[in-house]
Amino acid sequence: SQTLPLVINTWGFTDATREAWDAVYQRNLSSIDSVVLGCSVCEREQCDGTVGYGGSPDENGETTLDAMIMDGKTMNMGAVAALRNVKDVIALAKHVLLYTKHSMLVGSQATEFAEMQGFKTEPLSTNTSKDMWRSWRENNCQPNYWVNVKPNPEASCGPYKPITENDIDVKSHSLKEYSVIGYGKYNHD
Amino acid sequence: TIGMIVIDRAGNIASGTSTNGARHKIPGRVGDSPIPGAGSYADNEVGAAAATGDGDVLMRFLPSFLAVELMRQGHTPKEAGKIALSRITKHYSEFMGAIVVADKNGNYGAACHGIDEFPFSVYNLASNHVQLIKIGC
Repeated sequence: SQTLPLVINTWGFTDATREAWDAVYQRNLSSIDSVVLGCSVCEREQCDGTVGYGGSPDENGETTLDAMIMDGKTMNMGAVAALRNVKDVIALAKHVLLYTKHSMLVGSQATEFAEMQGFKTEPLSTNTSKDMWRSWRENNCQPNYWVNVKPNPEASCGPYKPITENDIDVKSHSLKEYSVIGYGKYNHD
Repeated sequence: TIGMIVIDRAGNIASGTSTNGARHKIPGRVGDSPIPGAGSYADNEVGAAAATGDGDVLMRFLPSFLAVELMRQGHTPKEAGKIALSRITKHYSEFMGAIVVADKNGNYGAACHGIDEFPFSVYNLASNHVQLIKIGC
Protein backbone atom coordinates (compact mmCIF):
# COMPACT_ATOMS: atom_id res chain seq x y z
CA SER A 1 0.00 0.00 0.00
CA GLN A 2 1.09 3.53 -0.72
CA THR A 3 -0.11 4.54 2.72
CA LEU A 4 2.10 2.11 4.67
CA PRO A 5 3.89 2.18 7.01
CA LEU A 6 1.58 3.85 9.52
CA VAL A 7 2.04 4.95 13.11
CA ILE A 8 -0.94 6.23 15.07
CA ASN A 9 -1.25 6.75 18.81
CA THR A 10 -3.58 8.24 21.36
CA TRP A 11 -3.05 11.78 22.65
CA GLY A 12 -0.48 14.33 21.51
CA PHE A 13 2.55 12.26 22.33
CA THR A 14 4.38 13.15 19.15
CA ASP A 15 7.88 12.20 20.36
CA ALA A 16 6.63 8.63 20.72
CA THR A 17 5.10 8.77 17.23
CA ARG A 18 8.38 10.01 15.72
CA GLU A 19 10.39 7.29 17.45
CA ALA A 20 8.05 4.55 16.22
CA TRP A 21 8.14 6.01 12.69
CA ASP A 22 11.92 6.16 12.74
CA ALA A 23 11.95 2.52 13.84
CA VAL A 24 9.48 1.17 11.30
CA TYR A 25 10.43 3.37 8.34
CA GLN A 26 14.07 4.48 8.62
CA ARG A 27 15.40 1.44 10.47
CA ASN A 28 12.97 -1.05 8.92
CA LEU A 29 12.28 -2.69 12.29
CA SER A 30 9.24 -4.85 12.95
CA SER A 31 5.93 -3.36 13.95
CA ILE A 32 6.31 -5.02 17.36
CA ASP A 33 9.70 -3.42 18.00
CA SER A 34 8.43 -0.08 16.71
CA VAL A 35 5.51 -0.07 19.15
CA VAL A 36 7.88 -0.95 22.01
CA LEU A 37 10.35 1.79 21.07
CA GLY A 38 7.61 4.38 20.58
CA CYS A 39 5.81 3.69 23.85
CA SER A 40 9.13 3.50 25.69
CA VAL A 41 9.71 7.16 24.81
CA CYS A 42 6.56 8.03 26.71
CA GLU A 43 7.66 5.91 29.66
CA ARG A 44 10.91 7.87 29.85
CA GLU A 45 9.27 11.27 29.21
CA GLN A 46 6.39 10.47 31.61
CA CYS A 47 3.91 11.69 29.00
CA ASP A 48 1.34 13.97 30.68
CA GLY A 49 2.12 12.17 33.95
CA THR A 50 -0.07 9.31 32.68
CA VAL A 51 2.69 7.03 31.40
CA GLY A 52 5.73 5.72 33.20
CA TYR A 53 7.21 6.20 36.65
CA GLY A 54 6.29 9.00 39.01
CA GLY A 55 2.63 9.37 38.03
CA SER A 56 -0.83 8.34 39.17
CA PRO A 57 0.01 7.21 42.72
CA ASP A 58 -2.43 4.77 44.27
CA GLU A 59 -4.02 5.18 47.71
CA ASN A 60 -0.76 4.14 49.31
CA GLY A 61 1.26 6.56 47.21
CA GLU A 62 2.77 3.83 45.04
CA THR A 63 3.06 4.06 41.26
CA THR A 64 2.47 0.79 39.41
CA LEU A 65 2.59 0.25 35.66
CA ASP A 66 0.55 -1.68 33.09
CA ALA A 67 1.44 -2.45 29.49
CA MET A 68 0.57 -4.75 26.63
CA ILE A 69 1.95 -5.61 23.21
CA MET A 70 -0.03 -7.59 20.62
CA ASP A 71 1.19 -9.14 17.39
CA GLY A 72 -1.50 -9.05 14.71
CA LYS A 73 0.37 -11.59 12.59
CA THR A 74 0.53 -14.40 15.15
CA MET A 75 -2.15 -13.19 17.62
CA ASN A 76 0.48 -13.69 20.29
CA MET A 77 0.66 -11.11 23.05
CA GLY A 78 2.40 -10.18 26.27
CA ALA A 79 1.16 -8.02 29.11
CA VAL A 80 2.15 -6.98 32.60
CA ALA A 81 -0.13 -5.33 35.10
CA ALA A 82 0.22 -3.66 38.50
CA LEU A 83 3.96 -3.93 37.94
CA ARG A 84 6.08 -2.70 40.83
CA ASN A 85 9.56 -1.19 40.71
CA VAL A 86 10.33 -1.65 37.02
CA LYS A 87 10.32 1.35 34.68
CA ASP A 88 10.55 -0.37 31.29
CA VAL A 89 7.10 -1.86 31.34
CA ILE A 90 6.28 -2.31 27.63
CA ALA A 91 9.72 -3.79 27.05
CA LEU A 92 8.87 -6.27 29.81
CA ALA A 93 5.54 -7.01 28.12
CA LYS A 94 7.53 -7.96 25.02
CA HIS A 95 9.52 -10.40 27.16
CA VAL A 96 6.24 -12.01 28.27
CA LEU A 97 5.36 -12.35 24.58
CA LEU A 98 8.74 -13.71 23.50
CA TYR A 99 9.86 -15.82 26.41
CA THR A 100 6.69 -17.31 27.93
CA LYS A 101 3.56 -19.11 26.79
CA HIS A 102 1.49 -16.84 29.06
CA SER A 103 -0.36 -13.66 28.16
CA MET A 104 -0.12 -11.61 31.35
CA LEU A 105 1.94 -11.43 34.53
CA VAL A 106 0.97 -9.18 37.43
CA GLY A 107 2.18 -7.52 40.59
CA SER A 108 5.27 -8.50 42.56
CA GLN A 109 5.57 -11.76 40.65
CA ALA A 110 5.90 -9.78 37.45
CA THR A 111 8.71 -7.86 39.12
CA GLU A 112 10.44 -11.15 39.95
CA PHE A 113 10.07 -12.17 36.30
CA ALA A 114 11.61 -8.85 35.28
CA GLU A 115 14.60 -9.40 37.54
CA MET A 116 15.11 -12.87 36.08
CA GLN A 117 14.99 -11.34 32.59
CA GLY A 118 17.69 -8.84 33.52
CA PHE A 119 15.58 -5.73 34.09
CA LYS A 120 16.67 -3.17 36.68
CA THR A 121 14.42 -2.71 39.71
CA GLU A 122 14.04 0.70 41.36
CA PRO A 123 11.31 2.72 43.10
CA LEU A 124 8.75 4.31 40.77
CA SER A 125 7.86 7.18 43.10
CA THR A 126 9.15 10.71 42.53
CA ASN A 127 8.82 13.94 44.48
CA THR A 128 6.00 14.86 42.11
CA SER A 129 4.05 11.68 42.77
CA LYS A 130 4.65 11.99 46.51
CA ASP A 131 3.35 15.59 46.47
CA MET A 132 0.33 14.49 44.45
CA TRP A 133 -0.42 11.81 47.03
CA ARG A 134 0.05 14.19 49.98
CA SER A 135 -2.34 16.72 48.43
CA TRP A 136 -4.92 14.00 47.97
CA ARG A 137 -4.58 12.87 51.58
CA GLU A 138 -4.85 16.45 52.82
CA ASN A 139 -8.05 16.78 50.78
CA ASN A 140 -9.62 13.94 52.79
CA CYS A 141 -8.69 11.44 50.06
CA GLN A 142 -11.03 13.02 47.50
CA PRO A 143 -11.91 11.81 44.97
CA ASN A 144 -11.69 8.07 45.47
CA TYR A 145 -13.19 4.88 44.09
CA TRP A 146 -15.04 3.48 47.13
CA VAL A 147 -18.79 2.94 47.30
CA ASN A 148 -21.10 1.24 49.80
CA VAL A 149 -18.64 1.48 52.66
CA LYS A 150 -18.47 3.25 55.98
CA PRO A 151 -17.28 5.72 57.08
CA ASN A 152 -18.56 7.89 54.22
CA PRO A 153 -15.89 7.71 51.48
CA GLU A 154 -16.89 11.17 50.24
CA ALA A 155 -15.65 12.69 53.48
CA SER A 156 -13.19 10.25 55.02
CA CYS A 157 -9.97 8.42 54.26
CA GLY A 158 -11.15 5.27 55.95
CA PRO A 159 -10.21 2.57 56.69
CA TYR A 160 -13.47 1.46 55.14
CA LYS A 161 -15.75 -1.41 56.05
CA PRO A 162 -18.53 -2.68 53.76
CA ILE A 163 -22.13 -1.81 54.59
CA THR A 164 -24.53 -4.73 54.54
CA GLU A 165 -25.80 -5.79 51.14
CA ASN A 166 -29.36 -5.02 52.23
CA ASP A 167 -28.37 -1.39 52.68
CA ILE A 168 -26.95 -1.02 49.18
CA ASP A 169 -29.12 1.12 46.89
CA VAL A 170 -28.55 -0.60 43.56
CA LYS A 171 -30.44 2.08 41.60
CA SER A 172 -28.05 4.83 42.62
CA HIS A 173 -25.00 2.73 41.92
CA SER A 174 -24.31 3.65 38.35
CA LEU A 175 -23.32 7.01 36.97
CA LYS A 176 -22.72 9.29 39.92
CA GLU A 177 -19.51 7.65 40.98
CA TYR A 178 -17.99 8.04 37.54
CA SER A 179 -18.75 11.73 37.27
CA VAL A 180 -16.74 12.82 40.31
CA ILE A 181 -13.44 11.10 39.58
CA GLY A 182 -12.27 13.64 37.04
CA TYR A 183 -11.08 11.54 34.15
CA GLY A 184 -9.63 13.71 31.43
CA LYS A 185 -6.41 14.64 29.74
CA TYR A 186 -4.29 14.02 32.82
CA ASN A 187 -6.12 11.10 34.42
CA HIS A 188 -6.81 8.11 32.21
CA ASP A 189 -5.86 4.59 31.30
CA THR B 1 -1.76 6.26 28.82
CA ILE B 2 -0.38 5.81 25.39
CA GLY B 3 -2.02 3.38 22.98
CA MET B 4 -0.21 2.83 19.71
CA ILE B 5 -0.72 1.02 16.42
CA VAL B 6 2.11 0.39 13.96
CA ILE B 7 1.75 -1.21 10.52
CA ASP B 8 5.02 -1.99 8.77
CA ARG B 9 5.75 -2.13 5.04
CA ALA B 10 4.85 -5.80 4.89
CA GLY B 11 1.45 -5.15 6.43
CA ASN B 12 2.31 -6.65 9.80
CA ILE B 13 0.30 -4.92 12.50
CA ALA B 14 1.18 -4.49 16.15
CA SER B 15 -0.57 -2.59 18.89
CA GLY B 16 0.45 -1.73 22.40
CA THR B 17 -0.32 0.29 25.48
CA SER B 18 1.61 1.68 28.41
CA THR B 19 0.16 3.45 31.44
CA ASN B 20 0.46 4.21 35.12
CA GLY B 21 -3.32 3.91 35.44
CA ALA B 22 -5.81 6.03 37.34
CA ARG B 23 -4.80 8.51 40.02
CA HIS B 24 -5.46 7.42 43.61
CA LYS B 25 -6.72 4.01 42.57
CA ILE B 26 -7.32 1.33 45.16
CA PRO B 27 -4.06 -0.65 45.36
CA GLY B 28 -4.14 -3.63 43.03
CA ARG B 29 -6.54 -2.01 40.58
CA VAL B 30 -5.79 -2.60 36.89
CA GLY B 31 -7.58 -0.84 34.04
CA ASP B 32 -8.16 -1.75 30.43
CA SER B 33 -4.66 -1.05 29.11
CA PRO B 34 -3.12 -4.53 29.52
CA ILE B 35 -6.34 -6.37 28.61
CA PRO B 36 -6.41 -7.65 25.01
CA GLY B 37 -9.44 -6.34 23.18
CA ALA B 38 -9.88 -3.56 25.71
CA GLY B 39 -6.72 -1.42 25.72
CA SER B 40 -5.79 -2.51 22.24
CA TYR B 41 -6.22 -5.28 19.69
CA ALA B 42 -4.54 -6.15 16.41
CA ASP B 43 -5.30 -8.59 13.62
CA ASN B 44 -3.32 -8.56 10.37
CA GLU B 45 -6.42 -9.65 8.46
CA VAL B 46 -8.29 -6.48 9.39
CA GLY B 47 -6.47 -3.78 11.37
CA ALA B 48 -6.09 -2.60 14.93
CA ALA B 49 -7.46 -0.28 17.59
CA ALA B 50 -6.26 1.29 20.83
CA ALA B 51 -8.44 2.86 23.48
CA THR B 52 -7.87 5.34 26.30
CA GLY B 53 -9.94 6.79 29.10
CA ASP B 54 -11.71 5.38 32.14
CA GLY B 55 -10.30 1.88 32.18
CA ASP B 56 -12.76 0.52 34.72
CA VAL B 57 -15.53 1.11 32.19
CA LEU B 58 -13.59 0.48 28.98
CA MET B 59 -12.58 -3.02 30.04
CA ARG B 60 -16.24 -4.05 30.36
CA PHE B 61 -16.93 -3.48 26.67
CA LEU B 62 -13.76 -4.58 24.84
CA PRO B 63 -13.95 -1.57 22.50
CA SER B 64 -10.71 -2.32 20.65
CA PHE B 65 -11.81 -5.85 19.81
CA LEU B 66 -15.22 -4.57 18.80
CA ALA B 67 -13.76 -1.89 16.54
CA VAL B 68 -11.63 -4.47 14.73
CA GLU B 69 -14.61 -6.78 14.32
CA LEU B 70 -16.71 -3.90 12.99
CA MET B 71 -14.05 -3.21 10.35
CA ARG B 72 -14.11 -6.90 9.48
CA GLN B 73 -17.81 -6.43 8.76
CA GLY B 74 -17.08 -3.54 6.43
CA HIS B 75 -17.16 -0.41 8.57
CA THR B 76 -14.56 2.30 8.11
CA PRO B 77 -12.12 2.93 10.99
CA LYS B 78 -13.98 6.07 12.02
CA GLU B 79 -17.36 4.34 11.98
CA ALA B 80 -15.94 1.40 13.91
CA GLY B 81 -14.56 3.68 16.62
CA LYS B 82 -17.78 5.61 16.96
CA ILE B 83 -19.91 2.48 17.21
CA ALA B 84 -17.52 0.88 19.71
CA LEU B 85 -17.77 3.90 22.02
CA SER B 86 -21.53 4.18 21.54
CA ARG B 87 -21.91 0.73 23.06
CA ILE B 88 -20.36 2.20 26.22
CA THR B 89 -22.15 5.55 26.30
CA LYS B 90 -25.47 3.75 26.02
CA HIS B 91 -24.85 2.56 29.57
CA TYR B 92 -22.44 5.20 30.91
CA SER B 93 -23.39 8.56 29.47
CA GLU B 94 -20.76 10.39 31.56
CA PHE B 95 -17.98 8.02 30.59
CA MET B 96 -14.75 9.57 29.30
CA GLY B 97 -12.84 7.72 26.64
CA ALA B 98 -11.43 7.71 23.14
CA ILE B 99 -10.23 5.24 20.55
CA VAL B 100 -7.92 5.30 17.53
CA VAL B 101 -8.57 2.77 14.79
CA ALA B 102 -6.64 1.79 11.67
CA ASP B 103 -7.39 -0.71 8.95
CA LYS B 104 -4.77 -2.93 7.34
CA ASN B 105 -4.43 -0.56 4.39
CA GLY B 106 -3.39 2.39 6.52
CA ASN B 107 -6.72 4.19 6.67
CA TYR B 108 -7.42 5.52 10.13
CA GLY B 109 -9.99 7.28 12.28
CA ALA B 110 -10.78 8.15 15.86
CA ALA B 111 -13.71 8.75 18.16
CA CYS B 112 -14.11 10.17 21.65
CA HIS B 113 -16.62 10.95 24.38
CA GLY B 114 -16.73 12.90 27.61
CA ILE B 115 -14.08 15.55 26.88
CA ASP B 116 -14.16 18.62 24.66
CA GLU B 117 -11.59 17.38 22.19
CA PHE B 118 -9.29 14.42 21.74
CA PRO B 119 -5.83 14.79 20.20
CA PHE B 120 -4.08 11.90 18.51
CA SER B 121 -0.82 11.59 16.59
CA VAL B 122 -0.25 10.13 13.13
CA TYR B 123 2.80 9.58 10.93
CA ASN B 124 2.62 8.05 7.46
CA LEU B 125 4.15 8.50 4.03
CA ALA B 126 1.44 10.92 2.96
CA SER B 127 2.10 13.27 5.84
CA ASN B 128 5.90 12.83 5.87
CA HIS B 129 5.89 14.35 9.34
CA VAL B 130 4.09 13.73 12.59
CA GLN B 131 0.57 15.13 12.54
CA LEU B 132 -1.27 16.15 15.68
CA ILE B 133 -4.95 15.78 14.88
CA LYS B 134 -7.72 16.99 17.18
CA ILE B 135 -11.30 15.86 16.95
CA GLY B 136 -14.30 17.22 18.79
CA CYS B 137 -16.12 14.79 21.02
